[in-house]
Amino acid sequence: MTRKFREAFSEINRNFGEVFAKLFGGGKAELIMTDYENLLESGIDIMAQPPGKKNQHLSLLSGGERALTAISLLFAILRTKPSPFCVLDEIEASLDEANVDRFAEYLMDIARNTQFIVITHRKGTMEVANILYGVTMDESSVTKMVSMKLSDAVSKVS
Amino acid sequence: MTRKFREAFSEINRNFGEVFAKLFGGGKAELIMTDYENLLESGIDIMAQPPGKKNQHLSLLSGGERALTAISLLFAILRTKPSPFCVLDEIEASLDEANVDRFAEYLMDIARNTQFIVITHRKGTMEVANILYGVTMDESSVTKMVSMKLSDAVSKVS
Amino acid sequence: MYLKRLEIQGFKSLADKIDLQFNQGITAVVGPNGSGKSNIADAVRWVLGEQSVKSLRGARMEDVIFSGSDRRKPVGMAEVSLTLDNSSSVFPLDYSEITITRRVYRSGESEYLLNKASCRLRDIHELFMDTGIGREGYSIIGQGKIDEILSTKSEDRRTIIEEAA
Amino acid sequence: MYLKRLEIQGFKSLADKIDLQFNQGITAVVGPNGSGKSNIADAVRWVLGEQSVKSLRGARMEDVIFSGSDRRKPVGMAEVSLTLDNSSSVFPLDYSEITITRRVYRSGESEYLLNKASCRLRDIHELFMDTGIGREGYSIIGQGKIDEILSTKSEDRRTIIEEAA
Ligand SMILES: Nc1ncnc2c1ncn2[C@@H]1O[C@H](COP(=O)(O)OP(=O)(O)OP(=O)(O)O)[C@@H](O)[C@H]1O
Ligand SMILES: Nc1ncnc2c1ncn2[C@@H]1O[C@H](COP(=O)(O)OP(=O)(O)OP(=O)(O)O)[C@@H](O)[C@H]1O
Ligand SMILES: [Mg+2]
Ligand SMILES: [Mg+2]
Repeated sequence: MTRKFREAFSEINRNFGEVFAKLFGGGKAELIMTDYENLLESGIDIMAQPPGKKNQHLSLLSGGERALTAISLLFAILRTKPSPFCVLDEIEASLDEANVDRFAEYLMDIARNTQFIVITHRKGTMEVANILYGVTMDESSVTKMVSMKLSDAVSKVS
Repeated sequence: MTRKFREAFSEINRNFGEVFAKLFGGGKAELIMTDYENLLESGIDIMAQPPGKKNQHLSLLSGGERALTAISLLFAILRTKPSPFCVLDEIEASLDEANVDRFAEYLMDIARNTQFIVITHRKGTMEVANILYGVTMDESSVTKMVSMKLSDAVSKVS
Repeated sequence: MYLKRLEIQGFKSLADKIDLQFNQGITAVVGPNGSGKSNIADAVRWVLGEQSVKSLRGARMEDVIFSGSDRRKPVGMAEVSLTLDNSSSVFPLDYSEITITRRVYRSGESEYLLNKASCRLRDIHELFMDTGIGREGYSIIGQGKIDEILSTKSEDRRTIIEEAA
Repeated sequence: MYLKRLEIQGFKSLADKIDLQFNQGITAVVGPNGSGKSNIADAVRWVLGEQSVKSLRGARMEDVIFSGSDRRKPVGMAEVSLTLDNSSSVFPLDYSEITITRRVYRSGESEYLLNKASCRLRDIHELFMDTGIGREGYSIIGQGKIDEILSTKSEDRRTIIEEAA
């Protein structure tokens, strides 16, 4: 049990560092055991250092940096233990356009092993989708699906 | 004291309904005393009903509908008691483009009596600004200001 | 193993039947505020056996049934069916496809079906145990919830790693 | 009465002096993730007398001083000055402009100035009482905080109305 845990931990940790550096274009991040003497009960802390910046409390990161760090950890876990499918509801809302593009590019890579359904308002994310479903509310306040081309969807968000 | 409270309450309530209907293109919203028998201690609940929809728990509203409802209440309070200035940090992040445009239009109206400094990623909001300040991080991870034209700023977010 | 089809009727704002097909790639769902996108995510969460009304943004389980609008009367039942490919036999069942169905009526009465055969909620929970889908883990990240991955307590993060182990 | 000028140096990522002028219209602040926009909002909150490190996203008050980077050494002090127009005499002082300054050193020692004259934090709090600026009310809505207007308890909402009365 402890050995399985330690292997999962070290693999996710390695992935976390790699995905973070990929999404941030540099920098480092890792998971840290709060109590190395007691692996069976130790908690886990997160250290995240965007490129060029000093290692500081996670709370001092910007809204977009926090979101991208969380996304890095999510992707790291999915790389270690792929979920058959994953539904993401606007998780890239705080990212600027450059970060959305990096996120979308990495999503394509991870999507080889996990099926993604992403609810999004962002052009960069729409552009990497294989299928696009448009949702709208009709005059009776009932949801209906509408066929949607990428170009229409993109023009609605820019 | 109770009379002043009751007047402020009823004015904010009236504003809330008007701003909400303006931002949502219809619908109604109001503030409700939880205990009309005891105005000195009563709490206040929020009722919000987008156009065409039934009155439901606030929690069932969508992310964007909740944000727009909160913005309506904020603007209602500012109409009753204008703050000399107000700093808004990405409060329209969850709104779709159509709602951002309605928000920005209303912001222009309220800005006649309150000075606004808005941190934003959204084109609609940038378009109603009188001054645009660009912020960037230099190679030493230090913040510096850059002069920014509206057209440059807008192209970065679309 | 992947999600093939999602059929929703009477669930929240999806009063009229919605039938979504998925392939193994990335599917994007787009649309204006309040149109029903997150309600579709809620439908997936619900059919997988979600018991917490709070995770479904409601106050009571009845809140997931279409409650009507200016122009439409409420309906009496919500139903969601999820079809998964089982060609790699991830599920220990002799079918190449697994369809789970969940229904709830205004009375509070619920029904669960596995490939059209009546079953209990517990059977659905057990079906997904160890598949990495559903109630634990990260198969559904709700709106506004991505930050929670960072703000969970350090003990909760441990649980997440344990589940991945 | 309006905000005329904001001067920031050594505060969080604003290691080098930033001098922002404002007019009475709408000023938009734009830029990439992590560039320092919210730090500017934090600077306004801080110079108005914010005492809670949590509202400034820090763990200790020292966290607001530029702590260095790969290529820059940390600095020893953070300073923010806010200049407000007082031509309508909203502030009971004989100046057409009011400048408040706040400094903090690594030692934890703080200084406060009102039009360049040393004063106490309490004088700054009292200056803004009843002007609708600063610590209560809605003069600064932080990132991710707009939803809180709805999720405050119904008793807290009452306080908001009372302050507007
Ligand atoms: N039981 C119900 N009956 C009818 N309508 C409902 C019910 N439950 C929720 N709704 C409606 O569904 C709408 C919310 O839908 P949803 O959260 O899916 O929007 P969304 O497309 O995700 O929008 P956003 O982009 O703002 O996040 C609300 O307007 C709400 O009133
Ligand atoms: N004391 C400090 N010294 C140096 N850098 C700091 C300090 N405090 C915060 N920072 C840095 O400031 C950055 C955050 O800036 P800020 O929150 O203003 O970004 P932002 O422009 O609002 O971005 P976003 O669009 O993502 O919200 C972080 O990268 C953080 O490391
Ligand atoms: Mg949504
Ligand atoms: Mg920010």
